[in-house]
Amino acid sequence: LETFVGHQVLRIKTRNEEEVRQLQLLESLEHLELDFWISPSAPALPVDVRIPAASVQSVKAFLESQGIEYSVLIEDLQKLLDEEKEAMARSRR
Amino acid sequence: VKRSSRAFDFSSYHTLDEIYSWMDTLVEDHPGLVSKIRIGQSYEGRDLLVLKFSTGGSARPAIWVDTGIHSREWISQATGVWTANKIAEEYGRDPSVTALLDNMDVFLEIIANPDGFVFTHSSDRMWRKTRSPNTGSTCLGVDPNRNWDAGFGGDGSSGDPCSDIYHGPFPHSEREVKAIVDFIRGHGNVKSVISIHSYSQMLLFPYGYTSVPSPDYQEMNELAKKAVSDLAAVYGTKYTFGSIADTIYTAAGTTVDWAYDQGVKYSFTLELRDTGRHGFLLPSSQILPTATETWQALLDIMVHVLEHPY
Repeated sequence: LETFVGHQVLRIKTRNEEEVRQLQLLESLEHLELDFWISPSAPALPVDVRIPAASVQSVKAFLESQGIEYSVLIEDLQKLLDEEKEAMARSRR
Repeated sequence: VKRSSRAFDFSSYHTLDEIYSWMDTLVEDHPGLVSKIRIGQSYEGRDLLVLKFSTGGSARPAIWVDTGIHSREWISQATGVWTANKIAEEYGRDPSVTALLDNMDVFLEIIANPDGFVFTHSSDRMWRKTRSPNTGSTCLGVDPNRNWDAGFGGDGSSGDPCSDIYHGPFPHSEREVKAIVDFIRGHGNVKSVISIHSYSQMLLFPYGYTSVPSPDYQEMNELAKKAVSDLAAVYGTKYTFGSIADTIYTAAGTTVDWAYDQGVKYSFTLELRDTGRHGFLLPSSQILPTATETWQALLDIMVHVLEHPY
C-alpha cells in the first residue's frame, strides 16, 4: 500500500507567461516525481501539484527563488486519506 | 430480506463491488425502465457495465454519460450513482425526465475505469490511469482521456508511459476506451456524449486538440452558459465554461473531441467540485450537494438535446 505521508499539494498562482514557462520546466523535472493535478497552461489559471515529501523543500525553494506565489492546499495528504478511509468505514458500519 | 436501491447510502464513497451490487438492485427496483448492459471487459478482466434507461423502442436517439474515467476522481463516480438513482426515481414524476425517456434512451457508465478505481481503493488513492502494462517500461497504465482518436498524440498528452497523461501506444489501445467506441459506433444514434470528471468546476466542449472553434461553438457556448447558471442557482457554485483548449489547455485525444468528430454534436465534459482545497479528496459530505447541483446542468443539456433533434 502506497502511503502519502508528508506529501503536500500546493496551489501555484502565475502572473505571466514567463512564470507559466518556469512551471512547465518544473513539470519536466522527472526526478522530483511531481503529480500535476492541474497543469500549467495560462497565467490566469491556478496550478495544483502534489509533491512527495522528499521534494517539498526543493520545489518551494524553486518557487520562492523565482518569486512565484503559492499556497499550501493540503498540508499532509495522508491525513486526508486517513479521514476519507475512516468516513467510508463509518458509513459501512 | 430483499435489498433495495433506496437503502444505499448515497452520501458515502463506495467500492466497486458495492456499486456494482447496487446497480443490480436498481435494475430490480425499476425493471421496466432500467437494465444493465456489459459492453466489455477491462484489462484486468472486470466487467464494463452500463445502465440503460429506456421506456422501449429500438435504437432510439440516445444520450451517453460516463463518470470516473480518471479513477481517482471519486466525486464523479459518486455523482454517477446518485444520478442513476435520480433518473430512475424522476421518471413519471418530473415532466422533463419523463419527456426525455419517453423519446430517448440514456446510457450511463458509472465506473468507466474499474481497474483504476479498484487500485485507488487498494493501493494508490491518487491513481488516474488504466492498469495495462506498457512494452519496454515498468510504468503501468494509459491516460484514458488522451487515448481517443482525435488529435491523438498531440499537445497536452505525453509519449512517456510513466506520465499521468500518457496517450498510449495507439488510439483506443485501452479496452476501457475501445468498449465505449464500439458501443457508440454500434449504436449509431447517440446524440450526446457527456463525460464527467473532477475537479475545477468547469463545463467544457470541443475542441481540446485545437483552439479552432468548432462549427457548433455558438450553440454549445449558449447551452453551457445556461447550464452553469442553473447549476450555480442551487448552492452558488461557480463554474467556468468554454472550449477545452480555450478554458484550460490544449489536450489531444479526449473523449468529447472524438465524439464530436464522430458526429455527436452535443459533446460535453464536466469538471465537478471543488476548486482545489480538497481536489480529488473531496469529503463525502459534499457528494449530495455536488450531485444535486450537477443534476441541473445535466438536465439542461439532456432537455436541449431532446428539443433540438438533428
